[in-house]
Amino acid sequence: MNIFRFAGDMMHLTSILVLLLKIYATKSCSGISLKTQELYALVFLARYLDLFTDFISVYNTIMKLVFIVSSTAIVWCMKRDRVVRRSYDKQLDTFRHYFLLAASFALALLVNEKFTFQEIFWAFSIYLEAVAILPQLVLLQRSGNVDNLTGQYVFFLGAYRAFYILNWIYRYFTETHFSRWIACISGLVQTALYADFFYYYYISWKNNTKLKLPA
Amino acid sequence: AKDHVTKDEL
Repeated sequence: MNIFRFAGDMMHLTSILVLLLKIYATKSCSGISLKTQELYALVFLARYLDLFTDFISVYNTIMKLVFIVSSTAIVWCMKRDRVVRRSYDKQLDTFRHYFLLAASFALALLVNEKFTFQEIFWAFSIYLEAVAILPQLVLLQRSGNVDNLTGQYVFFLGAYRAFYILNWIYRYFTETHFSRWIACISGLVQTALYADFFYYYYISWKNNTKLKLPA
Repeated sequence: AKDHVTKDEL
């Protein structure tokens, strides 16, 4: 464990807490893409298949459980909670995310560390995570104004993978045979997708204006 | 040896 990875995990956890805060405090999920949340729930379920077979550390196990439980709770809440689901922007959240699922799985069958069930699902979760934010970014552009909590949610979610890239660079130079090129390349793509959001987020923060993404 | 590299990252 290094400071970059720990900071990344804490930013990831913060993004989920901010999202939970927004949904429970405002009893609203307006501006949140249910499709992105469904994809994230899948990412964690596909990635943490080794939850009960490989014990890494207490921290690792607890964080995996937190991510699985929180992501499924958010999906359940946006679909089932009578008050929250009324504010879901169904007509704006129209990204065809099944393509992202199919493409990620196809790529995982072709490019993986080993052609085994667990490795294919791990690679699938890595590729899917890189593109899972797309429905959310499209929804933000369509809905124009972005409320503070939603903006902070996306910001922390983007920042977490940026810190993971620093973690991979650090591990590359400090550990002998460290090769995580699937996660690294995918992480670069994932962070690049946030580039324009980060730019407009920084502008809105600098000018202290409301965050607006150009349609 | 395990059939997969243990993934120690989240």
